[in-house]
Amino acid sequence: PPKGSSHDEL
Amino acid sequence: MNIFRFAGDMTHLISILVLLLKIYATKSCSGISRKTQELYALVFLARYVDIFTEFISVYNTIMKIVFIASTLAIVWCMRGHRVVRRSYDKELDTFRHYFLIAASLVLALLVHEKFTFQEILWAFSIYLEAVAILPQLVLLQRSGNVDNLTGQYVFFLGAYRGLYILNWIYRYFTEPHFSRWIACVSGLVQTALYADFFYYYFLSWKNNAKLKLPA
Repeated sequence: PPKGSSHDEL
Repeated sequence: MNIFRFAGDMTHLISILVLLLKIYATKSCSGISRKTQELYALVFLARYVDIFTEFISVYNTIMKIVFIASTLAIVWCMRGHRVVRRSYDKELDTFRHYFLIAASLVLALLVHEKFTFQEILWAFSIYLEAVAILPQLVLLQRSGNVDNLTGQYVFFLGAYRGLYILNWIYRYFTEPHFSRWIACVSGLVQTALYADFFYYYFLSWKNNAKLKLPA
């Protein structure tokens, strides 16, 4: 996922 | 990772542990909506299809596995365990959850970040998570009485949503390109659904009384 994306959340 | 996000993940984890504890200790799932649990299982399976292709951190990967495994274990207990299954409030758990799945899928096809299989599944899981608690809240409302552990379960789930909102506010101010609209709007909707429950939870706590929801 791109930096600062909400996809890095669970 | 900021403190709000970590605290949110931990309350999410605690909520699932409380639910597992309730089922294990009392050998009963009364007051728990199987439909909500199945929706959560679907949410995690849809969102974490990237588990083997996208690596973010060891923490993320472990948490993903824990969420999928624990939710599937709960569903398995409610469906397959001979003793637990008998305590399921089937006649109270009548919310038409298929509508939630269909509506989330349609919305994901219309509103997503990219038109790819994974992105649409991701958006679908976000929308479905926002409304997945509804069968549970309806079941609690119908039965009126909320046992202690079930009340704690919903409380921790709601706390997780609240902490995630604080996390987004923090990220908005500290990260230059934090893209968030789908997750944040859905998250706000999801948290709002808990407002009523939290009101009565707070009242029962203040009056030191058993949690009861009005009919």
